[in-house]
Amino acid sequence: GPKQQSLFTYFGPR
Amino acid sequence: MLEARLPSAVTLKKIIDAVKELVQDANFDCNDSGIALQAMDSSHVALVALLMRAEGFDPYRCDRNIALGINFATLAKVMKCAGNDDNLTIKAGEDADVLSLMFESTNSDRISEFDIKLMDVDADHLGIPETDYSATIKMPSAEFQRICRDLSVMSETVTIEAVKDAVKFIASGDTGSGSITVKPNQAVDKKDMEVTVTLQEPVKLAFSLKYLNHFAKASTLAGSVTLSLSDDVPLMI
Repeated sequence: GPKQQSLFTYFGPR
Repeated sequence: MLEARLPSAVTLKKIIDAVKELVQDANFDCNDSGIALQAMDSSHVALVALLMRAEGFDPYRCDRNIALGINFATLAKVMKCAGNDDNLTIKAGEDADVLSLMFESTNSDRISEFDIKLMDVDADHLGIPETDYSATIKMPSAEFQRICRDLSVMSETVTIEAVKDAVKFIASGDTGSGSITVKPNQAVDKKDMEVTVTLQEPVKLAFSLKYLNHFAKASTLAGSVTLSLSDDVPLMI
């Protein structure tokens, strides 16, 4: 199945 | 210093049970408006965001902002020592190196006190923008938990497809496939049993069931769950 992407792919650090 | 009392320990027990398998160590960020947590799992795939508002405690006192670094496995073990109906008081002093927990039975004949050592936790806080989602699904949380569990027999992945009048959960694996379709039912007596699908445009996205099963552990906290989906944006539950 597809691998879940790291959240850093979508959201930058605050 | 922080001092906060919950009328029933079960609230924190449920929260910790829902979080402990995703998050090993994280900070409780305490200020005068409440206790917040933002933490990712170790692979940075899932984010837990939690806010316990000061109004939920009585009394609640936090003189200045403090970050309490918590090991959730330890806190989970300690919370198992609390009765569901016990009063719970948590305390941390200035420059504290422990979080103190006191459980008091309803007739005050049993008082348990535990101190948990605090840790230094490096927090990766994410900047998450406001998102208008293509599809928002509201359903009973127990139903969502059951769908995730049932489809896990077929695959490690679920595809969630939201169309105008239904949401379909599809799992396909080496030994076969399965799907569960849930339809809106707005004419129900109990608000928690309501199913609604709010759609800007149809979406079809795949997710790891491992993480959804972890998220579903929070179903003891609320009767209903909302799933928000858009292409190229993480699922928000």
